[in-house]
Amino acid sequence: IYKSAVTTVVNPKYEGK
Amino acid sequence: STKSLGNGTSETCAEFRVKYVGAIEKLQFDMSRTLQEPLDLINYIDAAQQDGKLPYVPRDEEMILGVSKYGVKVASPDQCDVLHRHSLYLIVRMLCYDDGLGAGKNLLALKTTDAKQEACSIWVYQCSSSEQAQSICKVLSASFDSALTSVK
Repeated sequence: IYKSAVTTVVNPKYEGK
Repeated sequence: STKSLGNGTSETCAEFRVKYVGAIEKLQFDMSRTLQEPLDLINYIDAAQQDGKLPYVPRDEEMILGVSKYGVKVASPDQCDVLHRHSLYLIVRMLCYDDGLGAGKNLLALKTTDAKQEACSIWVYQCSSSEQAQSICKVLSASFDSALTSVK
């Protein structure tokens, strides 16, 4: 299924996890 | 429909009407490590829908998703029963994207972990529009920022 724009909000506490 | 309750006592700073699609709970840690990139998470949700682990269509009943500095709370419209309570410090990331079914609906995927960060869960909700989904992301991002600044 084609996915358009994706918005992500990451909790700084888990950056890179 | 951002309605902030100014009476100070209420924990909720913004409420949104969403529908609950489903959840995949207690994914083992090594599995959760493969779901770091947004596209990996989206593909995982797609696959779960195709495998029948997650429905394509959410339940009809609208829920109230509240975002505050405490985290995300999902309750019934009359707010009498709380379906989910995701505390802010256990929310790893939130993702919103078009569900691709052509009706402009957006899916909201919330990845949470447990206190010992051994397992993670994926909670999927459906928003009525991308604007609503963006607003939810903005409020959650603000909650993370305020939690961060209050720690320092």
